[in-house]
Amino acid sequence: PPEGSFHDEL
Amino acid sequence: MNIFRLAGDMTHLFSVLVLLLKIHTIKSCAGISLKTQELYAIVFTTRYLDLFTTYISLYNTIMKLIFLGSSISIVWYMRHHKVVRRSYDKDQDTFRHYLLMLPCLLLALLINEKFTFLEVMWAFSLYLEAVAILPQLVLLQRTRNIDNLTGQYVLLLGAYRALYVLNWIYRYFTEENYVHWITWVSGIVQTLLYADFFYYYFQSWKNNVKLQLPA
Repeated sequence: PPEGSFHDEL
Repeated sequence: MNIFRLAGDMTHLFSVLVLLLKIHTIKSCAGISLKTQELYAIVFTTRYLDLFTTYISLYNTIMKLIFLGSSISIVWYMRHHKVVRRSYDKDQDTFRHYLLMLPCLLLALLINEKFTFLEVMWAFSLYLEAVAILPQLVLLQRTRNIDNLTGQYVLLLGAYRALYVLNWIYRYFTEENYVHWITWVSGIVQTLLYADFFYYYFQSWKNNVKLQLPA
């Protein structure tokens, strides 16, 4: 996934 | 998914369940700050905008929907339910929470991972979450005889924050390129707010006196 544009935490 | 992250999500989930239990079964929201609940509803709405753009996992999607739905329904119950709203400590819950939003928005415009709408909203939600508990802490300080459910709600929220910090430490050492300064700094600020509160909370509990926070 592209860095900084992907947040997998809630 | 590591054990700290899972335990953190579960304590967060339990905190919401405890609050919903109080509202649904006792039909009371005494001691709960509507200001904090409104901020949480805004936090989750602005953070989970990526629900429509990015698929991460079924777990992630379901948890996001639960936090969105529960935070919005808690606000609805406290404002509009004809029984629940009568137990709201309106005169004590005086924190001007909207004043917290502007600085958070400005900070998000200045400090973000990328200057796009979603990223600015994501940063805003993290800054706002860091301070969203403040109206609740002020209300707890003012309320005499904090009931068990309210105490457990705040305790579970504090545990969720502490476990997330452990999760970041674990991920930093086990994953390559796992660096999220915005999440870490705002998360640590938030955790310190809880730690400071719990220090006084346990002191007053130990000495069996009414909670009195320093001015």
